[in-house]
Amino acid sequence: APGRGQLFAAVVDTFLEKLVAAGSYQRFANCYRDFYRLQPELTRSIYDQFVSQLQASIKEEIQEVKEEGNLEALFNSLDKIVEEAKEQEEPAWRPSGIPEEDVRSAMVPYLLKHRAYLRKVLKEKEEENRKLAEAVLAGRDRIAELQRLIQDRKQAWQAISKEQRELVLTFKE
Amino acid sequence: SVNPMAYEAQFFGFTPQTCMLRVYIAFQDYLFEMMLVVESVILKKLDGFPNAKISAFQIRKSTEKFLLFMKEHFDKLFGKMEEVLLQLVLNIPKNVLLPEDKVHEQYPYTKEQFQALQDEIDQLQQRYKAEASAGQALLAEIEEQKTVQAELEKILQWFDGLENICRAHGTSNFKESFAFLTQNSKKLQGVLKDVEKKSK
Amino acid sequence: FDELIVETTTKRKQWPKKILMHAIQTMKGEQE
Repeated sequence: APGRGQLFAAVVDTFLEKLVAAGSYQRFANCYRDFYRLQPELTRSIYDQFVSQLQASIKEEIQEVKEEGNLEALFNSLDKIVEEAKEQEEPAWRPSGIPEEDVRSAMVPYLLKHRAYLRKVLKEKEEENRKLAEAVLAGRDRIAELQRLIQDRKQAWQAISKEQRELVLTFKE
Repeated sequence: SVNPMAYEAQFFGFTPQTCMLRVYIAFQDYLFEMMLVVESVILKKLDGFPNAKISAFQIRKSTEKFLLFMKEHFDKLFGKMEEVLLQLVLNIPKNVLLPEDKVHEQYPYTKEQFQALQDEIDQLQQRYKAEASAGQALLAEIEEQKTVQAELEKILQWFDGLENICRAHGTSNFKESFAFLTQNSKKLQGVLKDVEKKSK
Repeated sequence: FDELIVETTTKRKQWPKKILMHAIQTMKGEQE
């Protein structure tokens, strides 16, 4: 199928052709009948100039509109977009008119990324904390062990104090 | 009801109708201008034919007649052109989504789904903060444990040091040596008593 | 009316990106 750019040019050309065909020389001469009788050649050349000038102006205007609106590039890019969507049967999404709603979907991919990031760092943190917790528990056991060892040693020394007292007693005696 | 062709305006940056209006007005201006030029050229040429008995009024009548005819056809033709251009060129088919809106095709989230996603993110953030402070607390306890362990190990070393001194002086087991000493001192006391008794 | 359409649709085209930029900055800030 012809691209939008070609279609646009073809439609404008057709418009011009038909407009000129409608405003034919016969019609023109008929309207300016008296002058035509007086100067037929002149009438013809004035008509020809009128037509070519009108066509030139209209073509120039179209060119200007195309440049101003960057239409050529927009038509090509729209052709591509339409081509890509040709498999799409369903009517596509359109702005709902409620900006908050429409901007929501634009946020989703980034929120999903953010969620994935948070899940990842949470998992890492939980794993890290699990290891720390193990270390803390091990440390607590170690401290309990040390306290028990100290307790044993203390009791062992305290156990000596009975003999020590007896000894002191004998010395006193 | 006017179809604002908003989606087209989003793509083109102008509304197609405005574009067509702009073209229509320009074309129409040219047509009028050209007619005025034609008329002024003819009037100027007529200056060269004073006997022609063609008045400016007549020429104006002719101009209006031709222009009226052209204008009618112009409007009809322009209407057709506008219809074709608005339908086939300056329009975005219903099934087409513009690139900047692709996200709506990939993530058609409802309000509820979006809210659920945000809630989940908030919850993850809370949990992460909790884990982070838990981690701080664990690290703090580990630091504290290091100090405590060092203290306790120092005490154990102190006991070791004590026992090493004892060992160094031949008493590896105090309990026994006290008992042995007690025994000996009792014996000595016994002997002392004997001696005292005998000496009396 | 025409200007309103063009202004509104220009926002529809451009503002999600702008909003996203800020949202992404916020998320990155939170992540940091």
